[in-house]
Amino acid sequence: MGCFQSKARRQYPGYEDPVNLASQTAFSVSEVEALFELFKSISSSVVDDGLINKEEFHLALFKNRKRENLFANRIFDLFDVKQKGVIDFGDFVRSLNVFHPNASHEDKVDFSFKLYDLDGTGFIERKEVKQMLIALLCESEMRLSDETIEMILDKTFSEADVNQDGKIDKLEWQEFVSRNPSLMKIMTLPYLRDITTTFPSFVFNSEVEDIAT
Amino acid sequence: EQPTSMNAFELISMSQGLNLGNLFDH
Repeated sequence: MGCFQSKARRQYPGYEDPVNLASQTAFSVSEVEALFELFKSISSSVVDDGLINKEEFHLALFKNRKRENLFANRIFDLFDVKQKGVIDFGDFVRSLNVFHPNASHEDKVDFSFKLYDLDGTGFIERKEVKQMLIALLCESEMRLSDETIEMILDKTFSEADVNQDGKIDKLEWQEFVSRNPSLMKIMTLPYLRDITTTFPSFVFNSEVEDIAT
Repeated sequence: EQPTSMNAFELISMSQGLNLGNLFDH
Protein backbone atom coordinates (compact mmCIF):
# COMPACT_ATOMS: atom_id res chain seq x y z
CA MET A 1 0.00 0.00 0.00
CA GLY A 2 2.80 2.39 0.98
CA CYS A 3 4.73 1.41 -2.13
CA PHE A 4 1.67 1.85 -4.32
CA GLN A 5 1.01 5.28 -2.88
CA SER A 6 4.54 6.59 -3.27
CA LYS A 7 4.61 5.35 -6.88
CA ALA A 8 1.23 6.96 -7.54
CA ARG A 9 2.46 10.18 -5.96
CA ARG A 10 5.48 10.23 -8.28
CA GLN A 11 3.51 9.51 -11.42
CA TYR A 12 0.41 11.54 -10.64
CA PRO A 13 1.04 15.11 -9.44
CA GLY A 14 -1.87 16.02 -7.18
CA TYR A 15 -2.43 12.40 -6.12
CA GLU A 16 -4.00 12.27 -2.67
CA ASP A 17 -4.58 9.45 -0.24
CA PRO A 18 -7.98 7.82 -0.99
CA VAL A 19 -8.76 7.62 2.73
CA ASN A 20 -8.20 11.36 3.02
CA LEU A 21 -10.28 12.13 -0.09
CA ALA A 22 -13.09 9.86 1.12
CA SER A 23 -13.15 11.78 4.39
CA GLN A 24 -13.66 15.04 2.48
CA THR A 25 -16.31 13.74 0.09
CA ALA A 26 -19.41 11.57 -0.13
CA PHE A 27 -17.36 8.83 -1.86
CA SER A 28 -16.20 5.74 -0.01
CA VAL A 29 -12.53 4.75 -0.05
CA SER A 30 -13.14 2.03 -2.63
CA GLU A 31 -15.07 4.49 -4.79
CA VAL A 32 -12.17 6.97 -4.65
CA GLU A 33 -9.89 4.11 -5.71
CA ALA A 34 -12.24 3.33 -8.58
CA LEU A 35 -12.16 7.01 -9.56
CA PHE A 36 -8.38 6.79 -9.57
CA GLU A 37 -8.55 4.00 -12.14
CA LEU A 38 -10.81 6.19 -14.25
CA PHE A 39 -8.53 9.19 -13.73
CA LYS A 40 -5.48 7.16 -14.85
CA SER A 41 -7.27 6.17 -18.03
CA ILE A 42 -8.45 9.69 -18.93
CA SER A 43 -5.20 11.40 -17.95
CA SER A 44 -3.12 9.15 -20.20
CA SER A 45 -5.35 9.33 -23.26
CA VAL A 46 -3.37 12.10 -25.01
CA VAL A 47 -0.38 13.01 -22.84
CA ASP A 48 0.68 10.47 -20.22
CA ASP A 49 1.54 13.00 -17.52
CA GLY A 50 -0.86 11.97 -14.76
CA LEU A 51 -3.01 15.07 -15.25
CA ILE A 52 -6.15 15.70 -17.30
CA ASN A 53 -5.77 18.45 -19.87
CA LYS A 54 -8.65 20.07 -21.74
CA GLU A 55 -8.20 17.90 -24.81
CA GLU A 56 -8.39 14.73 -22.71
CA PHE A 57 -11.46 16.04 -20.91
CA HIS A 58 -13.20 16.70 -24.24
CA LEU A 59 -12.13 13.31 -25.54
CA ALA A 60 -13.63 11.59 -22.48
CA LEU A 61 -16.88 13.55 -22.71
CA PHE A 62 -17.48 13.55 -26.45
CA LYS A 63 -15.08 10.91 -27.84
CA ASN A 64 -13.74 13.82 -29.86
CA ARG A 65 -10.81 15.88 -28.69
CA LYS A 66 -11.44 18.78 -31.06
CA ARG A 67 -15.08 19.37 -30.25
CA GLU A 68 -15.73 22.77 -28.74
CA ASN A 69 -18.47 23.12 -26.18
CA LEU A 70 -18.96 26.16 -23.98
CA PHE A 71 -20.27 24.20 -21.01
CA ALA A 72 -17.56 21.53 -21.22
CA ASN A 73 -14.94 24.30 -21.26
CA ARG A 74 -16.57 25.95 -18.27
CA ILE A 75 -16.81 22.68 -16.31
CA PHE A 76 -13.14 22.02 -17.10
CA ASP A 77 -12.19 25.48 -15.83
CA LEU A 78 -14.09 24.86 -12.58
CA PHE A 79 -12.54 21.40 -12.10
CA ASP A 80 -9.13 23.02 -12.72
CA VAL A 81 -9.24 24.49 -9.23
CA LYS A 82 -5.56 25.51 -9.19
CA GLN A 83 -5.98 27.17 -12.61
CA LYS A 84 -2.98 25.43 -14.11
CA GLY A 85 -4.72 24.31 -17.27
CA VAL A 86 -4.92 20.73 -15.99
CA ILE A 87 -7.01 18.76 -13.49
CA ASP A 88 -5.17 16.75 -10.85
CA PHE A 89 -6.60 13.71 -9.09
CA GLY A 90 -7.56 15.42 -5.83
CA ASP A 91 -9.45 18.20 -7.58
CA PHE A 92 -11.05 15.67 -9.95
CA VAL A 93 -12.57 13.77 -7.01
CA ARG A 94 -13.59 16.86 -5.03
CA SER A 95 -15.15 18.48 -8.12
CA LEU A 96 -17.07 15.35 -9.09
CA ASN A 97 -18.25 15.17 -5.51
CA VAL A 98 -20.37 18.31 -6.03
CA PHE A 99 -22.53 16.20 -8.37
CA HIS A 100 -22.95 13.42 -5.81
CA PRO A 101 -26.56 12.98 -4.57
CA ASN A 102 -25.33 13.39 -1.01
CA ALA A 103 -23.35 16.59 -1.64
CA SER A 104 -24.72 19.71 -0.02
CA HIS A 105 -27.34 21.74 -1.83
CA GLU A 106 -25.36 24.91 -1.08
CA ASP A 107 -22.30 23.50 -2.88
CA LYS A 108 -24.45 22.62 -5.90
CA VAL A 109 -26.00 26.11 -6.03
CA ASP A 110 -22.57 27.68 -5.64
CA PHE A 111 -21.09 25.54 -8.44
CA SER A 112 -24.01 26.28 -10.79
CA PHE A 113 -23.58 30.01 -10.14
CA LYS A 114 -19.89 29.76 -11.08
CA LEU A 115 -20.77 27.66 -14.11
CA TYR A 116 -23.03 30.39 -15.50
CA ASP A 117 -20.82 33.29 -14.38
CA LEU A 118 -18.73 32.75 -17.50
CA ASP A 119 -16.34 35.65 -16.98
CA GLY A 120 -15.95 35.08 -13.24
CA THR A 121 -17.12 38.57 -12.33
CA GLY A 122 -19.26 37.44 -9.40
CA PHE A 123 -22.42 38.15 -11.38
CA ILE A 124 -24.36 36.33 -14.08
CA GLU A 125 -24.71 39.04 -16.68
CA ARG A 126 -27.20 39.33 -19.51
CA LYS A 127 -24.49 39.05 -22.15
CA GLU A 128 -23.32 35.78 -20.53
CA VAL A 129 -26.81 34.30 -20.53
CA LYS A 130 -27.18 35.34 -24.18
CA GLN A 131 -23.84 33.71 -24.99
CA MET A 132 -24.99 30.46 -23.35
CA LEU A 133 -28.33 30.54 -25.16
CA ILE A 134 -26.65 31.04 -28.51
CA ALA A 135 -24.17 28.26 -27.72
CA LEU A 136 -26.92 25.80 -26.94
CA LEU A 137 -28.84 26.80 -30.07
CA CYS A 138 -25.73 26.09 -32.12
CA GLU A 139 -25.39 22.68 -30.43
CA SER A 140 -29.01 21.70 -30.85
CA GLU A 141 -31.46 21.70 -33.70
CA MET A 142 -33.40 24.56 -32.10
CA ARG A 143 -33.69 27.73 -34.15
CA LEU A 144 -34.88 30.92 -32.48
CA SER A 145 -35.04 34.43 -33.88
CA ASP A 146 -33.05 37.26 -32.28
CA GLU A 147 -36.33 38.74 -31.13
CA THR A 148 -37.30 35.50 -29.37
CA ILE A 149 -33.89 35.30 -27.70
CA GLU A 150 -34.31 38.84 -26.38
CA MET A 151 -37.81 37.94 -25.11
CA ILE A 152 -36.40 34.95 -23.24
CA LEU A 153 -33.66 37.13 -21.75
CA ASP A 154 -36.23 39.76 -20.69
CA LYS A 155 -38.35 37.08 -19.02
CA THR A 156 -35.31 35.54 -17.31
CA PHE A 157 -34.04 38.80 -15.88
CA SER A 158 -37.51 39.97 -14.82
CA GLU A 159 -37.74 36.78 -12.74
CA ALA A 160 -34.18 36.44 -11.46
CA ASP A 161 -32.77 39.96 -11.29
CA VAL A 162 -34.85 41.15 -8.36
CA ASN A 163 -33.06 44.47 -7.89
CA GLN A 164 -33.17 45.08 -11.66
CA ASP A 165 -29.55 46.13 -11.98
CA GLY A 166 -29.10 44.07 -15.13
CA LYS A 167 -27.12 41.24 -13.55
CA ILE A 168 -27.82 38.33 -11.22
CA ASP A 169 -25.83 38.23 -8.00
CA LYS A 170 -25.33 35.14 -5.87
CA LEU A 171 -28.15 35.93 -3.46
CA GLU A 172 -30.55 36.52 -6.35
CA TRP A 173 -29.39 33.21 -7.85
CA GLN A 174 -29.98 31.35 -4.57
CA GLU A 175 -33.51 32.75 -4.38
CA PHE A 176 -34.16 32.11 -8.07
CA VAL A 177 -33.19 28.42 -7.90
CA SER A 178 -35.19 27.96 -4.71
CA ARG A 179 -38.23 29.12 -6.72
CA ASN A 180 -37.15 26.97 -9.69
CA PRO A 181 -35.75 23.76 -8.14
CA SER A 182 -35.75 21.95 -11.50
CA LEU A 183 -32.75 24.09 -12.48
CA MET A 184 -30.65 22.16 -9.97
CA LYS A 185 -31.40 18.74 -11.49
CA ILE A 186 -28.33 18.90 -13.70
CA MET A 187 -26.21 19.33 -10.58
CA THR A 188 -26.92 15.80 -9.35
CA LEU A 189 -25.73 12.64 -11.08
CA PRO A 190 -27.65 9.80 -9.39
CA TYR A 191 -25.19 7.14 -10.55
CA LEU A 192 -22.40 8.68 -8.48
CA ARG A 193 -24.11 7.08 -5.50
CA ASP A 194 -22.77 3.69 -6.53
CA ILE A 195 -20.16 4.11 -9.24
CA THR A 196 -18.38 0.81 -8.69
CA THR A 197 -21.42 -1.21 -9.73
CA THR A 198 -22.96 1.24 -12.20
CA PHE A 199 -19.78 1.57 -14.23
CA PRO A 200 -18.07 -1.82 -14.11
CA SER A 201 -16.31 -0.99 -17.39
CA PHE A 202 -13.43 0.68 -15.64
CA VAL A 203 -11.07 -1.57 -13.79
CA PHE A 204 -11.44 -1.59 -10.10
CA ASN A 205 -8.60 -2.73 -7.92
CA SER A 206 -9.32 -1.98 -4.31
CA GLU A 207 -6.37 -2.47 -2.02
CA VAL A 208 -8.01 -0.92 0.99
CA GLU A 209 -10.83 -2.32 2.98
CA ASP A 210 -13.71 0.08 2.93
CA ILE A 211 -14.32 2.08 6.03
CA ALA A 212 -17.56 3.77 6.86
CA THR A 213 -17.51 7.36 5.65
CA GLU B 1 -43.74 23.73 -24.03
CA GLN B 2 -42.72 26.72 -26.17
CA PRO B 3 -39.17 28.01 -25.60
CA THR B 4 -40.57 31.50 -25.04
CA SER B 5 -42.55 30.29 -22.03
CA MET B 6 -39.34 29.17 -20.33
CA ASN B 7 -36.60 31.21 -18.78
CA ALA B 8 -33.11 30.96 -20.21
CA PHE B 9 -31.81 28.69 -17.47
CA GLU B 10 -34.61 26.21 -17.99
CA LEU B 11 -33.64 26.04 -21.65
CA ILE B 12 -29.96 25.76 -20.81
CA SER B 13 -30.44 23.00 -18.25
CA MET B 14 -32.81 21.11 -20.58
CA SER B 15 -30.66 21.39 -23.65
CA GLN B 16 -27.20 21.26 -22.22
CA GLY B 17 -25.51 18.67 -24.34
CA LEU B 18 -23.16 17.81 -21.58
CA ASN B 19 -23.40 14.51 -19.82
CA LEU B 20 -20.66 14.00 -17.27
CA GLY B 21 -21.72 10.36 -17.21
CA ASN B 22 -19.76 9.99 -20.45
CA LEU B 23 -16.62 10.35 -18.36
CA PHE B 24 -17.38 6.96 -16.82
CA ASP B 25 -17.78 5.36 -20.19
CA HIS B 26 -14.11 5.87 -20.85
